[in-house]
Amino acid sequence: NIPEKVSNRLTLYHSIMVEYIEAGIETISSPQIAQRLGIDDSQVRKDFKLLNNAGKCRVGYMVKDLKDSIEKTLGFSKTKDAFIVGSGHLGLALAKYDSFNSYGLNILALFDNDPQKIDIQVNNKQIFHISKLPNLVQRLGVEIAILTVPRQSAQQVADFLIQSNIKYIWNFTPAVLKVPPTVKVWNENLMGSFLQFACKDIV
Amino acid sequence: NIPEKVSNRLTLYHSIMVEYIEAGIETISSPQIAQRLGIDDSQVRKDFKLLNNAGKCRVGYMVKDLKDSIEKTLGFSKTKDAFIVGSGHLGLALAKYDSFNSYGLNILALFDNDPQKIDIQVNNKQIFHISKLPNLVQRLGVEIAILTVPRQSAQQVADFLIQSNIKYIWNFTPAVLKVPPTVKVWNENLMGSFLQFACKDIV
Ligand SMILES: NC(=O)c1ccc[n+]([C@@H]2O[C@H](COP(=O)([O-])OP(=O)(O)OC[C@H]3O[C@@H](n4cnc5c(N)ncnc54)[C@H](O)[C@@H]3O)[C@@H](O)[C@H]2O)c1
Ligand SMILES: NC(=O)c1ccc[n+]([C@@H]2O[C@H](COP(=O)([O-])OP(=O)(O)OC[C@H]3O[C@@H](n4cnc5c(N)ncnc54)[C@H](O)[C@@H]3O)[C@@H](O)[C@H]2O)c1
Repeated sequence: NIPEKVSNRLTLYHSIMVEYIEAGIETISSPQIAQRLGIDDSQVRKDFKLLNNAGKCRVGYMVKDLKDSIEKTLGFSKTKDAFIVGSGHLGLALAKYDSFNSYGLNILALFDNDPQKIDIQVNNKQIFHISKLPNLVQRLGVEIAILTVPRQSAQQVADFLIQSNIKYIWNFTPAVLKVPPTVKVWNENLMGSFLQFACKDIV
Repeated sequence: NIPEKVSNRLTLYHSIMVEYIEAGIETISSPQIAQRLGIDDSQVRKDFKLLNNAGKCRVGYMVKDLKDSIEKTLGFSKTKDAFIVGSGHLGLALAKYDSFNSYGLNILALFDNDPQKIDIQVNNKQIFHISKLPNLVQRLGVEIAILTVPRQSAQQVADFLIQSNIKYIWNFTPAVLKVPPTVKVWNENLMGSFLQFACKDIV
C-alpha cells in the first residue's frame, strides 16, 4: 500500500514520462523531474528507489522503463470497468478525459434520466437511460459507478445502484451517502485538495 | 499545517454538519459520524481534539459549533477570489458548484476564446473573452486561476496567465506546466485519488 502523497507524485512523474515519449526523448534525469515539479531532487530519487530504480542508466533514467514501472506499481495494468451516472457537465468532462484509460479506469458507458440525452455518443461511449443500468451491470460485470447527479437526487440514485449490485461508488456529489457495509463509497472532494494547496502556499 | 488526510476528513465532517443543519438537527455524536463515513469512532474523536473539542456537550457535539470550528481551522473564513479559464464541460461544472463558496473559494468569472461562449451567464458569473483577463486581474486583484482548457493549449494559456500577474494556477489539465519560481502550480489529479481508493479497496 502506497501513501497518498507518493501515489500523487508518481502520477505526476507519469505525466512527464508521457510528455517526453510524445516529444521523442528517451532519457531523463532526476534533477530535471525535480525542477519541473518544483520539489527536491532527493525526494524524486527516494521515490524511484520505491520503483527499484527502474530504467536507471548512465545518464539518468530510461523514460519508457520508468513509465512502465510506475504503471505496474500503481496497478494500472488491472483495468477496472466503470459506468458514469449523471451525464451533465461533470459527467461529460469525465467521459471525455482520456487519461483515465492510461490509469486503468475504463469508462464503458454513461447513464441519465433526461430523455434528451439518451443515445448521444461521447468519446465513443453511449448514454443509456438509467433504467437500463441493472441489466448492463449484470451482463458486463461492472462494479464501479461514478456518481455525478445533482445533490438532491444522489441518495436515491445511490440506493438504485446498490440494488443493481454496484460495489463501489466514486461520489462527486456533496451529499454524504448512507450505504450498507458491503458497498464502498469514495468521496471525491476537490475542496479537500484546494484547502491543502491554499493552507500550504497562500500567505 | 494540517495533514492532507485530516483536512479531507474535516471537509467530510463539514458536509455532514451542513446536512444536519438543513434537517434541523442540533446535536450529533462521534459514533454517528464514524458510522456515516465507515471509519473508527476513535479517529473521529482524535480529529475533534484537534478542534479543541468545539461544541462538546452532554449528548455529543453541537452541530453548529462543530461546523464553525471546522471552517475556522481549514481557513474557510479567508475568502480567496479566483477566475476559471476554459469554459468547457469541466469549467462549467466547477462554476456551478456552490460548495466552493462555503469553503472560502469565490469564483468571480470565467474566460474562454470561443466567441460563442462570451457573455453567457453561469450561476451569476459571466464568461468573458480571454483577452479581457489581464485587465480584470489587475482591477479585482485576483491571484488564482483554475485552468480547464484542453491539454494542447495549457502551456500557452499558462504563459498568458503568468504575464497577467496570476500567482497560483490550479491545473486540471494533464499537461505538466513549466512556470517561473514566483508562480505556484497546484496539479489536480483525480486519478491520484482514484488510485488511492482502488489500491485500498479493490481486491
Ligand atoms: N466534487 C466536486 O468538487 C464537484 C465539482 C463540480 C460539481 N460537483 C457535483 O457533481 C454533480 C454534477 O454536477 P453538474 O454540474 O454536472 O450537474 P448537471 O446538472 O450539469 O448534471 C447532472 C446530470 O444528472 C442527471 N440526473 C439528474 N437526476 C438523475 C437521476 N435520478 N438519474 C440519472 N440521472 C440524473 C441530469 O439529467 C443531468 O444530466 C453535482 O452533484 C455537483 O454538486 C462536484
Ligand atoms: N484532472 C482531471 O481528472 C480531469 C478530468 C476531466 C477533464 N480534465 C481536463 O480538463 C480540461 C477541460 O476538459 P473539458 O472536458 O471541459 O474540455 P472542453 O473541450 O469541453 O473545454 C475546454 C474549453 O477551453 C476553451 N479553450 C480552448 N483553448 C483556449 C484558450 N487558448 N484560451 C481560452 N479558452 C480556451 C474551449 O473553448 C472550451 O470551452 C482538459 O484539459 C481535460 O483533460 C481533467
